[in-house]
Amino acid sequence: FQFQEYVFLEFLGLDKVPSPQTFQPVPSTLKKIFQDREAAATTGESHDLCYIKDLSIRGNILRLLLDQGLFLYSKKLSQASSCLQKFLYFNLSAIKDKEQLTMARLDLDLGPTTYYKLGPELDLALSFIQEPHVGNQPIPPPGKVLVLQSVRWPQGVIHFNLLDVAKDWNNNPKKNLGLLLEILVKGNRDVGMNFQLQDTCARLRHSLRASLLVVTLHPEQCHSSSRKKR
Amino acid sequence: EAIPAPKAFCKNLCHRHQLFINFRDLGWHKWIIAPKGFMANYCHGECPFSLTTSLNSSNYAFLQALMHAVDPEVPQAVCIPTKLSPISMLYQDNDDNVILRHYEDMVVDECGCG
Repeated sequence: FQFQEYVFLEFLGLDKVPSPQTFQPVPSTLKKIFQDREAAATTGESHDLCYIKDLSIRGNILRLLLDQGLFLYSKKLSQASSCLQKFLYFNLSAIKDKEQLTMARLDLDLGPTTYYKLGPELDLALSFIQEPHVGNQPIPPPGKVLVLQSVRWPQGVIHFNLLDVAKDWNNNPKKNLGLLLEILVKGNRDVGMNFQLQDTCARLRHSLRASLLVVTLHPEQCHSSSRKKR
Repeated sequence: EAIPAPKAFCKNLCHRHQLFINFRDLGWHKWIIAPKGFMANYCHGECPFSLTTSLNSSNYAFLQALMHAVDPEVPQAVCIPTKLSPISMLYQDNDDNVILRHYEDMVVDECGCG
């Protein structure tokens, strides 16, 4: 009995059996949605599979894309109070042509929320990358600034809506050169501050996690509700 | 593994046959985070005319069974799913992305003659 594995994989939207080296931690958002759906299926409660209540958007496929970018260690950081610079890159190729993007949320996890080390206030800048950066070439000047935001302290998760950017990248994959994330420390630089700055930056570099939560709607698997009524 | 049908039921009549596919048996537990397996239930069994009024059947099935009784050339009514439920799958792809995907009408909950 040869189980038609490839047929089932194709149905799942995969071209071959994934062979992950390690299991990624499942983000609480996906875990909660999954558990709510399991509970609803068990109780026979009917619900629209193509509407994600927790995120208040339509969609039936949620992907958490991991950042594949690298940290930049440039000797001359662009500004004296620069704390870290990092390329952010998300591979959108898993999204099939038929799928419609309904959400692309960048999650920047600056590290666990603690109360004993609130740390300095930060400025966070996200800019487009205009030209590909290879190896040890000098860092290309960042392109248009996408986000400039102050962050009270270097802790917790910050969300950014990148739906329009992701749609553009999905329609023109060549444009997807990623983003440049720069974190600057606000405030004066006395000696004590200097020490704290290095400590904060080292901790941030260690704990920073970037991911892109992408939600898509597969029209063949999500009949519009009007069609059901028909 | 096939889960035995309740004894009282005539086994050859249309009913739901439960079949659980354990992803570990396929070696898929290495990339499917949840659930542990998949209820691949199926419908199978006869739809005789005498029972179409009680076998959770459609009116169409009753008429088709009546016609089959008159003219055996007309095929019998068939045993089909009458209630389906969705499943959600949480898995990891080759880029270590975590994916949660919902699929409608994947699990057969009830069968009947249609």
